[in-house]
Amino acid sequence: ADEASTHDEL
Amino acid sequence: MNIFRLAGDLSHLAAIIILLLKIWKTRSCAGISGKSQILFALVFTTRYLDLLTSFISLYNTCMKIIYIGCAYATVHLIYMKFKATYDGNHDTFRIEFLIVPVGGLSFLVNHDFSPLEILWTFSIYLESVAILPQLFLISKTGEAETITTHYLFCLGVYRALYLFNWIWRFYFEGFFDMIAIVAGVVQTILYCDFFYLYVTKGEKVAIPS
Repeated sequence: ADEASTHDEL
Repeated sequence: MNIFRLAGDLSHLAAIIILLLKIWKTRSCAGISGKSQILFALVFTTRYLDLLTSFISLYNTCMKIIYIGCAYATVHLIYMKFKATYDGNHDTFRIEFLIVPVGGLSFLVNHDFSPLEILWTFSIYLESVAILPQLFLISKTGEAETITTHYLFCLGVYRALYLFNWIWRFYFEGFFDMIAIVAGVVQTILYCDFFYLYVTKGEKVAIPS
């Protein structure tokens, strides 16, 4: 789930 | 970053600037739902708290600051500076009926039960319905100024472009975020009725109430 938690989109 | 996401961000930025300039130049917020603008300010505030905790890129940081700044400036113009032109009689959508369910859902369905993540989830769900007061207002007044329809068109196109961005990222990066995708589909669907009128009616858009 960590990739979903780093939200790189606006 | 891919072309769909960049185009989406620029369309979103265009919408925000169009609205701010429209209110500032005409010195009037007639036909604009202050409630939707409050919801958008809330969306940006809860989504961009990570400005304080993580740095992703200069582009990311600049855009977040611009979005938040413009959102609060727009709310200020509507409820303070040009308060006299605010159409309170038609802007009557009960936004608590949006905030409470969205708040509850963000506690139930999220990627991670941490404060920042729940606030991010809340902002994603809220953004998908934040335009409802504005569409409701237009359906009550029966028409929208041309510039307002351009604002709504850019705002609707931005999330539709993000859908293509997510298809691109799934195909090339294997990345996908189900919460953002589902909310983005709902958000774009809400604009479909308006898109149809915008394209067919050209200038004056009258959403049948």
